[in-house]
Amino acid sequence: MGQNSILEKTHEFFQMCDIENKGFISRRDMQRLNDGLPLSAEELENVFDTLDSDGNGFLTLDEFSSGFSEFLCGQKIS
Amino acid sequence: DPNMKAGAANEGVLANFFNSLLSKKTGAP
Repeated sequence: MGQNSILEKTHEFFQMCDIENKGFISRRDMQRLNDGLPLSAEELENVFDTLDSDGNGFLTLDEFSSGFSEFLCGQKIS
Repeated sequence: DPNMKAGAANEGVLANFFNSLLSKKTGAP
């Protein structure tokens, strides 16, 4: 995957979570994904806490994209 | 370091999350 497509995917995924286009993802936005994704509310809570590196309760695109990069790195190793 | 351990445990959840987003995007079941 090229750098541009990673950036594109990051934006796409961010927008899938930030459906109101606020520019950040709140804990409530994350819980809404419960309907569309095969993850439990607890798992989504866990994902949110993992991505929210500064712990302020909001996920910015920066935090989201570093989580996505970490995921991609893990994929490469395994 | 307890934070490192927690991070490792959460890696699987994170992978699960992004994989689900990928499947949702591509329309795979």
